[in-house]
Amino acid sequence: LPLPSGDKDNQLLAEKYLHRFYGLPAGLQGRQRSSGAFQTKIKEMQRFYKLKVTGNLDDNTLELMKQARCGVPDVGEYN
Amino acid sequence: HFPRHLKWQNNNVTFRIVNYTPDLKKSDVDRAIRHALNVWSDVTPLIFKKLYKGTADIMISFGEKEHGDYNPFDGPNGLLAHAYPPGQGLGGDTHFDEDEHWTKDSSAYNLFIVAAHELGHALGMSHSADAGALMYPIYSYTTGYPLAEDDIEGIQALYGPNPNPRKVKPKPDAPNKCDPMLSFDAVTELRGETIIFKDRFYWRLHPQMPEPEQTLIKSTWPTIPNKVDAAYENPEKDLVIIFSGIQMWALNGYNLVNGYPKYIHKLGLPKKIRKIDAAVHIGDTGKTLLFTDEDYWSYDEATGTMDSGYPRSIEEDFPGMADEVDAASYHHGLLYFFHEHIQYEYSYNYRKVIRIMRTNSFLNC
Repeated sequence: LPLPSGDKDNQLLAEKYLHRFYGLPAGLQGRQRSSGAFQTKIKEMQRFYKLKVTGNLDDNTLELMKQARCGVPDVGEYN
Repeated sequence: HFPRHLKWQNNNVTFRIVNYTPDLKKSDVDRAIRHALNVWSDVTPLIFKKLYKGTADIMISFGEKEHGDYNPFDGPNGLLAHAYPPGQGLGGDTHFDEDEHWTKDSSAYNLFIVAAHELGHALGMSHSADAGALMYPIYSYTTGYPLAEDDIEGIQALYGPNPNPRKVKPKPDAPNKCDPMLSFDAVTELRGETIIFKDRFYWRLHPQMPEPEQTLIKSTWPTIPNKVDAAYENPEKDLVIIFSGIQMWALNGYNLVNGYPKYIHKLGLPKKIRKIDAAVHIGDTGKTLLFTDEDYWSYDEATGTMDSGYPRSIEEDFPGMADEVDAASYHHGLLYFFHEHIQYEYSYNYRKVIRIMRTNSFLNC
């Protein structure tokens, strides 16, 4: 398969991060997938970390997602 | 807290260290875990008892990747550890990623700091959005007492205070940029951005981004102190000089310059000066102004000497200004003096204060 572009890697990283820590529903990738849910969760994450709330995967948000951290979700129950 | 405010119903909580990381001596792991538990027992009625076999409330173990709970780790970095809220079975259990390198210092991931955080979860604490709190999700190495007021309020809301409290000095919560009484410790430029120091934190302001970013000082510059008195940038040398007490540090971007810290008296200040309140570099003249109490000094960057005729009075030379300065900044012919919660915009050319604002308006608040 062709190697994924950097943007696609970042998108995957962000989806995994939001799924794990912000309860973004897992599901099929692709355009049918609601980008609304993704944006909502990014905003939730940006609000939590006091970043500028854009709903976009900007550099500051991405940089934060790459930092070493605890595995417990930031929202909701952990069981 | 977690949903339903999960907590242990009994103040006597047992723990067991199931296995050990090879990164540290067994005694170091025991010590780190015990100290981490003491952090929480010091401020609550909780008493922790160690078990050496069987099932304890909090089972502590090291494992990598998939380690039996369907919440796998991810290799080095990324996820460091996790813990489950109080409950039966897996509840309270605390797992550390063995793919990390665990240390008892700052050279890699400090086991005590991560353990104290995870054990907070094991007792019922969720994540804090305060960047200075122990329960903030992102790892940072800090020294001193680990709990912030936010952590203590959280755990005491679950269990109450310690009936025989040990005197503790919690870290204050992260400063709020929209606090109308906000004051600054120091302000400097850094390669086109403005850095504002307050307590253990700093804000980073980019001209094209209205929202400032708040970070722990130690997360970016582990070698400079938690409290900064003054700071300024010398753009010609691409250096930021940080002052704290009688010492100063030179930073080249995020790196400490060799040979620092040095004593501030190397600049030519008399030994009786024990602290610089504010510093600002005036690019047009090549001078750096250093403010101490009610006076200020002028340092010539080109010659590396203090100008003669100093110190001079702040009040006399900057009419309209308060007599002391907390922080100072210079932009396009205008000096910004910060004193408590007030900011003075001073025209260097016209030699007068032309505007007075709240300090926090500098943070677009």
